[in-house]
Amino acid sequence: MNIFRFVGDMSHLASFFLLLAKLIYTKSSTGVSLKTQALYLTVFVCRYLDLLVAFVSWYNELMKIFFIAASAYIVYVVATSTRNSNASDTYRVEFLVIPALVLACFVNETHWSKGGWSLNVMEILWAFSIYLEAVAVLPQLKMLHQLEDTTNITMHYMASLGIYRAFYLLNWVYRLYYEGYWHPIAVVAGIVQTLLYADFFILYYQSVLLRLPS
Amino acid sequence: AVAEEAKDEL
Repeated sequence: MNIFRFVGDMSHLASFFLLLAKLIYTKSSTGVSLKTQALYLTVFVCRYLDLLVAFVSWYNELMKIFFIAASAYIVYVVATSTRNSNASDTYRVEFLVIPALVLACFVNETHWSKGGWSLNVMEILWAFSIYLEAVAVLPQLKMLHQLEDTTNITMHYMASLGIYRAFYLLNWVYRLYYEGYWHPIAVVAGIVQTLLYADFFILYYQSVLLRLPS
Repeated sequence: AVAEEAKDEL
């Protein structure tokens, strides 16, 4: 594992702790999009089905289990939070889920001649999870743009997700150059996903960094 | 994995 991948993973891990800290210490899920969190849970469950059939490393196994468990817990907390009206969580997620599923059915890494039926369904779900992750942040972005008063911790949560994406891009450049490793589906979707965060970082700069005492 | 290379990323 190269340093870019590791920094990316740690930033991703940090994003979970930032969000959990926000939910637990402020006892409020205001400003957190339930839709985005439910999409992330869907992403992790669909992508990490390989936990059942393939072992890569303890690092991968534990991270995957943590990502599924933490996102399930976050969805539970936000969904049951009475203080959150969710009035501004208005993104139409069917416009994300359905195209991602259709695209995954046509553009995926299945090898029908080689794999069994269940393994190929897993490949379709893997591609679906990649496409869905690329756009899953959109409901949260829409909320951030609508809400005047977003807590800094929610913004730091988003920033750590953005850093995770950026370092994964560096990781892929590194792996392509030194290992010849390259999954076009993941790379193209990853570039799209990272570009979506560019919009967030402009907001982050304006609303968080410019407010810091100089 | 079915793919040419194992998916070892998260």
